[in-house]
Amino acid sequence: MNIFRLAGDMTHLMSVLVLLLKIHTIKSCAGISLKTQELYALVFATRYLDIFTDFISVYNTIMKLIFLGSSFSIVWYMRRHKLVRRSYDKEQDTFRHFFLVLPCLLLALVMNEKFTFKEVMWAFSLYLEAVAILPQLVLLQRTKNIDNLTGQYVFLLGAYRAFYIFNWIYRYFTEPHYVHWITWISGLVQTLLYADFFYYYFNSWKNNVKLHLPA
Amino acid sequence: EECFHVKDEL
Repeated sequence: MNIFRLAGDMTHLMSVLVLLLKIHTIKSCAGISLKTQELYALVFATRYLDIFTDFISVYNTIMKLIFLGSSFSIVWYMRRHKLVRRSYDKEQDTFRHFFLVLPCLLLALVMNEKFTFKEVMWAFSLYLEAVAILPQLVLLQRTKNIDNLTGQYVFLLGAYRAFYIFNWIYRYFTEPHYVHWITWISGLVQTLLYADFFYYYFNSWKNNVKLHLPA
Repeated sequence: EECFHVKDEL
């Protein structure tokens, strides 16, 4: 474990807590894409298949349980909770995420570390995580006023993978054999997708104006 | 053979 990875995990945890806080306290999911939340639940479900078979550390297991539990409960809130579901703008959140899942699955069947079920699922979860934010970014472009919690949620979600890139660089130089192209390329693509969001988020923070993405 | 990739990251 290095400081970059710990910072990344904590940032990721904070993004999930910010979202749960928003949904649980003000019972609203306005501006949040259910499609992205469903994709994240699928990412964690396919990435943590080995949660009960391969024990890495208490920290690792606890964090996996938190990410699994939070992502599925957020999907449940947005689909089932009578108050929360009312604030979900179904008309705007129309990204057909099936067109993200299928290419990632096909790519995982071709590009993986080993052609086994677990390895293909693991590669799939990495490719899917890289593009899972797209429905959310599209929704942000459509909804005019982005509330602070939603902006912070997306920012933290992007920042966590940026920290991970530093973690991979650090591990590459400190650990022999640490070469994992699938993880690195997926993580880089994922972070680049946030680039324009970061740009507008930073400007809105610098000029102290409401975050507003150009249509 | 490269040491098998233990998935120790989240």
